[in-house]
Amino acid sequence: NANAGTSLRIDPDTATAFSSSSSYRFGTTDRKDRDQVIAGMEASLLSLLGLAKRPRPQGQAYIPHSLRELYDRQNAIGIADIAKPGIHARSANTVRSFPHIESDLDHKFQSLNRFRLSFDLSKIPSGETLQAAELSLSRVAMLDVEDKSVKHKRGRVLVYDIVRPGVKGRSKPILRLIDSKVIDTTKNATINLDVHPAVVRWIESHQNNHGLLVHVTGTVARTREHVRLRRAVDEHKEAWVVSRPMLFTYTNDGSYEMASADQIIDRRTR
Amino acid sequence: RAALRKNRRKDGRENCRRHPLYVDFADVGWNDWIVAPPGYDAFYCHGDCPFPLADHLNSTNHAIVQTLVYSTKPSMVPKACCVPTALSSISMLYLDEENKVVLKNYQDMAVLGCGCR
Repeated sequence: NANAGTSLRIDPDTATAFSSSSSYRFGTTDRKDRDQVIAGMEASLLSLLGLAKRPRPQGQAYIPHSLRELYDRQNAIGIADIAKPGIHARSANTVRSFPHIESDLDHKFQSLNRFRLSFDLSKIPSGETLQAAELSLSRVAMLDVEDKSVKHKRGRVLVYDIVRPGVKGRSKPILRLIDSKVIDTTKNATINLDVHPAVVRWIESHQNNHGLLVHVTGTVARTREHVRLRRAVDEHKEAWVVSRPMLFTYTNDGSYEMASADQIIDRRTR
Repeated sequence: RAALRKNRRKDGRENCRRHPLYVDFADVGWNDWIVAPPGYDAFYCHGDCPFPLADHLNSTNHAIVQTLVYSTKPSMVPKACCVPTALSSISMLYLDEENKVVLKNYQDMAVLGCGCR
């Protein structure tokens, strides 16, 4: 595109092939035609990448540290399947991240160790097959725990799928425990919980997505916020995006077939 | 330069090999939604498949036969083609319409090796 100040170097053979196949002549067509050709090429490339149109994100975005690490690992090994230790997502080739959607309902949860997390998964393309889903929660190490006994340091994180929300004074919520993990409150490592059953249910019916209820038990967790579930009143937005709860979905977009046993044998023979 | 000389034949034609092809996402204006990588090394295969086919040209039995027939009667069959014989995947980190971060792996995006087929 000479007008835009960029140069596209095309091999003479390629240019000839391109020229004859698309009946496009460089230098003779007007700008409108050229823009159409460029738009067509961009659409073809986006289609190749599995996108219907070019995304136009608004503003700055925070890249979760775990995704950045996974990206580096994937580039190093050079295979199309997501290879993340600890989850069974063998044929997944896409990871999507979903932050908690803040709403007025958040204020109803006053307790430090109990909070509802909500995620909007409606934008996951219908053609993608869910392979795994995990909830990532960051923690603050409680180094000044007075009682150093193991019993007091320990706690447990429980995640429930809210099958049906409760109505105050009328009915209790229906909760389904889907995962739990023991935590040491003196450590600050991020914990990942398997929430695959809940996400499967939400994808089947978006109306049944009432979120996840996270409950942290333990002596320390009852009095102080060890697992980061909500933004503190005085916490800056930029600090919060680093430690906020995040849901990751591992899906297969169906763009390629996994190597079958026959193909592997065939390849070995060859 | 030494590598190029080695690949070039006496008649000036170059043997089948991998050539660099870098797609810079900033050049195509995609750097606002693709977080990483800044571009990618796609590579391409180009060159001549001469008779006899050397081992490093990763040729198949069929390509050897085709080249043999071509060497005796060029009008009968075309030469074997210089094509990618091994491809690798690339990973991309990008932002979708709602600023959500997506990591996606794409199969067969970069050429690892070329050969005569």
